[in-house]
Order: sequence, then structure tokens, then C-alpha cells
Amino acid sequence: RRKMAVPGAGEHPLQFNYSFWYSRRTPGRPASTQSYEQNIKQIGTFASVEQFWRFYSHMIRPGDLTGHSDFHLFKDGIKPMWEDDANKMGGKWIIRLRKGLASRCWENLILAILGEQFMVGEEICGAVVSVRFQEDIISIWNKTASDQATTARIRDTLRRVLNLPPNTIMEYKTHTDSIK
Amino acid sequence: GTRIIYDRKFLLDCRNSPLAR
Repeated sequence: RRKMAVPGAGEHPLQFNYSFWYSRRTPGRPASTQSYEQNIKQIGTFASVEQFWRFYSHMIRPGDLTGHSDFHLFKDGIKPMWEDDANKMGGKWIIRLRKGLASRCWENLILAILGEQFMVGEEICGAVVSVRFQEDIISIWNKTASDQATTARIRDTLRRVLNLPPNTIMEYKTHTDSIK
Repeated sequence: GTRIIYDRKFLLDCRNSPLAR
């Protein structure tokens, strides 16, 4: 069993513990659930601001990744998969980014999550940055897709913390729609 | 209970702490 992460002496605790994950699609293969789970690797878990920086400072910036890759930041105990109990009734806000914006947007997004800027109780599950050929995609996942007050608040906070142009298109998708 | 809230600037400042290395 994995040891639980705890803040060290003098460190600033986070409201929740989180894990970073990394996944990379093997070119040409269909993404079945099994291969998705096999392709996703947990990088590490952290409980404090300082522990977060120790991981993050050594990670490649999303804008420097090549190929079909994703970084995931999820609360400890939640797998970055639709099938996880915390996610199965949930959904995600999706923002498509032109190339060159992913690194800055991803950093602003995860700092807002870790700092509890969304003010939606326990609703946030995690976030993903997906590096693709022509554009990059960031998404933030929450527990209850049917809770419109929560999803609206997440959308408004996203606009503020990402400092997005007013015409940026944001799309909400429930995970059950994504499975279909 | 209380929530532990940090703004972006505070989190970025923590990056320079020796504990963050």
C-alpha cells in the first residue's frame, strides 16, 4: 500500500491531497478502457504547497510535450477515469487552446485548484491538459454534472483565473455523454 | 470547517522556499 502524503514541518498544507498522472497514447491503437488504464502512470502524491512544487518543477511543461500526451491532476483517491465513483455522475468544462497557450493556462488552472479558488465545496475532482497535434485542450472535472449552480461557478472562476479572451468557447460535457 | 485558500501570488512565492526544492 502507498504511504499517505502528509505535509512536512514548516510546509503549507493543502485543503486536499492530490496526485499527478501522465498518459501517452500509443499511435495507431484504439483507446479501449483497458489500454487507457494501462497507459496512465501515477507520478506522485503531495499534501503541501512545497511538495507540489517539488514535483511540478521537475515536470516537462505541457507546451514542450510531443505527440498525444496528457497530464492529469486529481484529488488523491480519485482515478482520472470516467469509471471512478467520484467521476461517474460528473462532467467537465473543456477549453480548446491554440498552440502556445497550454503551459501558462495549465499552471494557472492547477494553482487555482490547489488554492481552492473555485469555492464549490468538494465538487472539483481534477483537471487534465491534453496535448494534441493542432491544438491543446484543458478540462476541469467535477462530481455532479446536474448541479448547474456548481458548473456555472466553475465556468466563471475558469474565465477569471485563466484570463481567457471573452470570445473563448467553453463547452460542458457530462461523462455519460463522453462514453457514448 | 475552515478552508485552506491560497492565491496565485502566494503559491508562486512558495516556489522559492528551500522546502520546495
